[in-house]
Amino acid sequence: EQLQTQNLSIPPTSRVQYTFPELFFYKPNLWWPNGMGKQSLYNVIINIDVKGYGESDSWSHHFGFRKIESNIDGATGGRLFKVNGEPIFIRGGNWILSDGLLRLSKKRYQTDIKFHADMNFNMIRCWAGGLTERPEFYHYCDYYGILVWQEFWITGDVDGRGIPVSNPNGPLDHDLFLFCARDTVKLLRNHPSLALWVGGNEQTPPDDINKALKNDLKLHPYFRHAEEKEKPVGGLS
Amino acid sequence: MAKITLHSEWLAARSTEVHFTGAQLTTTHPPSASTEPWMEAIVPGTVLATLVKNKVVPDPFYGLGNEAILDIADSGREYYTFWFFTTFQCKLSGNQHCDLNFRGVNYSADVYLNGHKMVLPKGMFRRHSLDVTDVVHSDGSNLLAVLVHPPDHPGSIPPQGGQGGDHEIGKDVATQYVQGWDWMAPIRDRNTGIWDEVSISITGPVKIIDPHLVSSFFDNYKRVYLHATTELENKSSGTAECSLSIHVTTELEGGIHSV
Repeated sequence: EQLQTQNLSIPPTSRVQYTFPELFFYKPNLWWPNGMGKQSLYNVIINIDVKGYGESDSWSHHFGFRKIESNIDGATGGRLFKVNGEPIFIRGGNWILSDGLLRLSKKRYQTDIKFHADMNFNMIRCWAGGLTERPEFYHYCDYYGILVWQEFWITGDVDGRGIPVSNPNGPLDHDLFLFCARDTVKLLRNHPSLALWVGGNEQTPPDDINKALKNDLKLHPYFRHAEEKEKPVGGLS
Repeated sequence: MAKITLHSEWLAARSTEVHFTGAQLTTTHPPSASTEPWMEAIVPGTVLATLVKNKVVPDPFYGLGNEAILDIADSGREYYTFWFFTTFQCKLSGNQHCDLNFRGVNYSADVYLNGHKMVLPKGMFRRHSLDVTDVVHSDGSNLLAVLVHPPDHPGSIPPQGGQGGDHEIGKDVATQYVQGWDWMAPIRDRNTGIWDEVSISITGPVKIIDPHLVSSFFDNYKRVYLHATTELENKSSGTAECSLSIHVTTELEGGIHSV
């Protein structure tokens, strides 16, 4: 479908951020949730060759072209989800984790998640008191079309409610919480099934954490701008 | 990049029963499954998963098995502070680099590789990547020992149970269900352990880190753009002249790929 190569120099013992010019696709196969269409997945491979050495590193990931939007619907007060512009009736299940001794395996994830798809579900909500789920969990959600509502590690009972009120200011180390959240987002953000990050369960995270999460997770200004700005239709019939 | 997951041939032992240091375990006194107190371990998994596998404790999910297992609140954190040990091969040539990666450790750990100590800081939901290029043996076995510490605040379980026990676990950045909930008995080791994938990755001088893929849509999803950005790290002491490429392929019916 697409192949692009760029040349660049990287200074010694340094780290750089590189952004490819965007790749254009005409009417690609879209990724749809279970029951709305096919879960079309593309394989994206990034590799880097170094002069005098050869291939230095390679990375690959299954990617689905899809647009997921959600906001609070004025009429119902509920959260309305749309996928590729189409509203979707959410049929979802609660999820804590696959095994209480964390004996997590691909086979177990595939069985658990296919079960949800066979029950005609199209969303799994990962409860904040459990785990931010693993790439294998998300891989099978990509494959079977199960959207994922993923909560961070704040629960009403343990963070600021209950009698007596517990941990009113959440975890002791907010920087550690945000470090873990950022690293987790980097681990999971390319999965098409990831539909929504949620600060916590029945509880808003402490203000500084909540503000930082909202800031880190908002759509990059480039995309907000690009969505509004009509691109020149370069010779496209 | 060659990634080799280390998910077999692990051993484990309670730290209070091991009388060697991490440096000794990974140089002069490597353990074996046949010597007490070492036992076969489940990695990825938790301390309790290993103890259940070796029938040292009953399975907590059958009958009243969980009641027969000492809770960390009563035993203290040392009781669930465990050594995990394994060996691996790693042949490096010329300008190659080797990373030792932990995708999830609960809650913190000290890593010893061939006698060298490295620390995995606190936090259950963070990855760790250690550059071990200068420490690995290219010829022969590499000895890896990991001393895993439980969460700092494991808390205790009030007689009436309740949602999240005494809520102490909330002081850490770790899973909270482990103190028990209305639908769940408490997990005695609070899920301490190397709970996610361990791997070694071998790359050349430049490494790809955490690419980010985003798509944008126009003309009613007819015109679509894929945006890709990535971090790149040049570990060598010279400027790296690189060519970076991105391929997107889709699988047509029956396993035929179009590029």
